[in-house]
Amino acid sequence: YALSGSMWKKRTLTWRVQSFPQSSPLKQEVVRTIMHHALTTWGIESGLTFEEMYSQDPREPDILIDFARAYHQDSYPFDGQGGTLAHAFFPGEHSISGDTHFDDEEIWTYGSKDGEGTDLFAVAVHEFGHALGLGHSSAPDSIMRPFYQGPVGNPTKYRLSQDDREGLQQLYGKAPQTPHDEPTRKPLPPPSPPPNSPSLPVPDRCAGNFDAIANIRGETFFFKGPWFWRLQPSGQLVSHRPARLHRFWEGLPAQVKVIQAAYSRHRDGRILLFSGSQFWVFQDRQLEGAARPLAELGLPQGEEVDAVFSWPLNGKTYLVRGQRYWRYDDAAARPDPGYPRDLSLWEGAPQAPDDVTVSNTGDTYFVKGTHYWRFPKGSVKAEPDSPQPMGPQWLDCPAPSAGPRSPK
Amino acid sequence: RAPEPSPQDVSLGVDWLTRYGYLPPPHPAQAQLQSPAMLRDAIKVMQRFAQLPETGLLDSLTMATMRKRRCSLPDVLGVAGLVRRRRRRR
Repeated sequence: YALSGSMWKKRTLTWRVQSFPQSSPLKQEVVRTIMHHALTTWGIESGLTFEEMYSQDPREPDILIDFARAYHQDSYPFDGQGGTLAHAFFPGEHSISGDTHFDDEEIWTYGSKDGEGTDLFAVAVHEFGHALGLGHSSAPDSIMRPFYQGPVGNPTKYRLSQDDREGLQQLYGKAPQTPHDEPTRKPLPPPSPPPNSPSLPVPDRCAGNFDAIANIRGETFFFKGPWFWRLQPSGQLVSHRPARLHRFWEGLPAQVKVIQAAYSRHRDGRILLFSGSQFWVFQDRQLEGAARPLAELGLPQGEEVDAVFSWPLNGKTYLVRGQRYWRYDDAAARPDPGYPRDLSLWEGAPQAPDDVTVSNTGDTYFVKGTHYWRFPKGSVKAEPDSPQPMGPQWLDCPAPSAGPRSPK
Repeated sequence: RAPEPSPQDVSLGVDWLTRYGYLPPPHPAQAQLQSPAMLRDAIKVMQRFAQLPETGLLDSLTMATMRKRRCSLPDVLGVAGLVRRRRRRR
């Protein structure tokens, strides 16, 4: 933990929510209750108490809470959705001391189980830590880590980590230990269920082993079962929650449960999805025509694919199965003769990759399990530092802990 | 060797490190440039704080971490006597 060097001299602090989120479905009552619980989290470990002030009260509260956007007349302008989420000012004598601002362009949520949006309670606990005098911590379980870690569970039951307690108690001492001193915790309404709750369990994006990965119009799609995630060129996932395959790809037959490969065709921008020994052609999100056999692309009857990608240097499409690959000339609309060939052309590539994709900068990525092998643009030799874990770089997953060596 | 970061990534990285306190803010009156060693050390401190491998390079993992959602406040609050960072003994 880290201490800012300032702290409140008094033990009862007042607070008020001055403005509420405009673009969040959370009602004002829920926002106030979440703030109450976030403050109580610090209170129960230190003996600090917090009193809500109402708008009619002319006094200025110690902790004034606002939902603001972009430049809002302090040194920390917000930056739209993503990026910076919130900030708070350390204790002091200035009028802004203790004030806490949340970026109103975030989608603030409560009780979301699927990682959608930004959990207001988790961020509020963090910011109130600053309002009480704590800086950022590097402890892995600390709420004062600077990066958003996702929801922290039920606000009525959440307790600080040891690191956070120690930092707080350095400033304000420990809470009195009697059975009757636990502050009253307001009940919270149950979170509203997300719309169209899935009946299927949602896969874990951090477990890797994707069925297919494709660069489609600059975005990287990660397919797993009947779900997929989208990674924008900015490096941000559209959502931690995957989208449903059949709701997005209109016309994809319901019996297609897994996409084994996917790629975007350069000559006309069509998107091809592969499953079994067939493929489907989409214009944007709409299916065009019926399923087609892989034999059209030069593969033997009944053969399936592990990976398909289009290589920008020659405009050809490569279809990989196991340790072999075929090549298709999209421009001439015919398979190239003399195939299949051995995948060893791609020096360092894994056998039977989950998929292969080409990035916006022209590098080729072979993906397998939780790792990728990168081939710089124009090269058929993997980078020496391959493979690398893809979760932290692409999917907002924690870095893997030191363990067995990564696959060769 | 790991691939060189793009100029855009270097710019983003330096801005990020300055914003969150790992590098001092630039001074328009000073002719002295920021040394590569200073940048490398700042990256290492950031990596240590974020529990990343301490390569001293703006590698892909470091850049991905810099793109994560976070609090606006700096991580390094300044040397001027106001920071007391304590580490628990193992």
